[in-house]
Amino acid sequence: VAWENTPSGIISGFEAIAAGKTKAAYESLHNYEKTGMDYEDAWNNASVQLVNASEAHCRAIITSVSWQEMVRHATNSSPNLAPVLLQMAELYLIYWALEKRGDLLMYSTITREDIAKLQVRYEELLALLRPNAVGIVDAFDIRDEILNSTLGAYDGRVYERLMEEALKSPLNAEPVNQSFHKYLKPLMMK
Amino acid sequence: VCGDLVKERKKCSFDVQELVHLIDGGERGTKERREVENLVLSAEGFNNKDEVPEEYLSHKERYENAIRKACILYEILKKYAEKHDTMDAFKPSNKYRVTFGVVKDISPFMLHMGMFVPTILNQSDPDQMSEWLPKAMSMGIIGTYAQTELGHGTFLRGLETTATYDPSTEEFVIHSPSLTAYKWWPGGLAHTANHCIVVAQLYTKGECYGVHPFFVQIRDTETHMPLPGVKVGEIGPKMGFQTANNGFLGFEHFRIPRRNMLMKNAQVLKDGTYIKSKNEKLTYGTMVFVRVLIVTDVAYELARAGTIAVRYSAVRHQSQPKPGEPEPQILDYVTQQHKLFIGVATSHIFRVTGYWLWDSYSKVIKDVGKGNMDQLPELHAIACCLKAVCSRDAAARIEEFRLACGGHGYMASSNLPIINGIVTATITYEGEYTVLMLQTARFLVKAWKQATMGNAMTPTVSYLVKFSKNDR
Repeated sequence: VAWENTPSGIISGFEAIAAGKTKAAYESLHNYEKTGMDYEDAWNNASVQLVNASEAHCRAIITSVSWQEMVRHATNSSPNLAPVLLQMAELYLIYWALEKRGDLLMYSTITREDIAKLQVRYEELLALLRPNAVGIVDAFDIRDEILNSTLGAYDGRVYERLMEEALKSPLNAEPVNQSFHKYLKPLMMK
Repeated sequence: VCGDLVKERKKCSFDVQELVHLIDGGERGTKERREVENLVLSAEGFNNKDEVPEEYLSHKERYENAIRKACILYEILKKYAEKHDTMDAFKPSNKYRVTFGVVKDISPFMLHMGMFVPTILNQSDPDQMSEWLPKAMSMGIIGTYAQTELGHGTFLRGLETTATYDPSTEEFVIHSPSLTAYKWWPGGLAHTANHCIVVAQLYTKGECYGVHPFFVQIRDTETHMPLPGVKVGEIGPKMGFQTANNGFLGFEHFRIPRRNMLMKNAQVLKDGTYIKSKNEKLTYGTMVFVRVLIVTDVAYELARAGTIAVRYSAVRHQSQPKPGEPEPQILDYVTQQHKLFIGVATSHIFRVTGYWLWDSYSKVIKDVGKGNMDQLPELHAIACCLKAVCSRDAAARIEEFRLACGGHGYMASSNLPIINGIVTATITYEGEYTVLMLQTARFLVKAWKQATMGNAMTPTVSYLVKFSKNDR
């Protein structure tokens, strides 16, 4: 299958990886059996490949289902929001295509040039998402009480909150801790 | 509001409220969620500004505080839920995440609503359900789910706790034959629950019929003292989940009535005759249910951690790449964007995938109710690998968010360490990563064989057909 540097091309690529790894694990399992091993021992010997096949299968499902769902949401969204949803979905696909470039080179017809183009597109997507980054996380609409964070509150008073929280440490309730008189001072006096 | 965030919000090219509604599953969803949040977070007893932060409390105080808050929270949510369909509360989009605004870590009631109630719903017969469910829903009894033992977790057939039927008294005798047979881990088991679902090896007429669930009272409902023959306590501090009240539980020839075996599927008659379940896979329903919910749970934790890290990255300025110019926001560094945006995108991806999985689960369970089990193996396989991969990816992304916040991300007050602890635990509980992947692999191996034979395939593995042509 000719490689396409598109979301559906990447999804096909993940399916190719999953099929390739499943086939390899299946064959490995049966090759071990052919040596006279019973099925359980063959399974144990092939288990690293079997786990890899499952992971690849899962990535094929996540990429295909999520792309389909994000496109559906984008179709029903305003012209301002739709591209942002698609940018996030595409970023996810390309991130994993780049992470799994070795597998894609093994099991699909992707080339080094295609990978270089994906890298460029990935950097473009980061730049496209940059102006909306705060808006996107604001849209999670998580109240400060639920975030429970000095760094993430809506008002961005990061340093003030860090100091306010630090001052709540019970050690700050008194200027000198009793351990000074009990342990430090005797040590210093020796 | 910090000037950097004001500028960032002005730059945004879309209507934030539109995306809020999309995430909540519609405007109505947002309205309801906010209603619950306002109700809970304005209640007395929570978020007292003079309160000592949870991190400074002792282990015991922290638990007691979590129980106090969880009880107030339950009362508020109960009143609210009375106006709504009970089952709606289980839908991933409707789960009230507001709990985190009350208890920073995990609620000791987590397993009550998360496992105890769903098991009663899925595995008890109509008479049992009508007796136990109202009590559980009203917190007349508090329960948990005791399956894992000190010596065995994943390998269910290896569980040692026994439930031996005595036809002379029409009772089961629950017994822990060794130290390794002690139940170990269930949340809320230590000092919170007075009942639990105990998974034990069923013996009747001298035969062992494998593991089955039993409804067991472990503490007196008046005094809360452990009942005679029950040894129960807490397992101690962990990497995270400090307020989950994880416990141990052992039995010494402890007797329960015959009707306390959950009998929707398999049954034991008065004379001890065992009636086999029509389909043994049905008993895995609760585990699948919880795995389905974990996918949307980790999506939400990614949203929390992502919000923290992105806002901080807009506020924080660092270095001077161009001499004479002000320090840029760290959000402008592409390496920072690389750390952050994939995590934020992953939250959306896991949420929509989790909802798709929930819809698939609901459809399959409906079919199972009509006696059609055809889709059950596929659902089990996909729920296993999605739970495993999503929890592990989420933990990696959250660690990346923490790293993106530099030293301040290591502060407990950033909340990233607690979120990290919560998500890391999901990789292990309700099915450990590798074990679940191998479960999916069993399905895949069978599927590949079918594909090479040119047989019709179920939807999630249909793609294998085109790649198996050469093997046909």
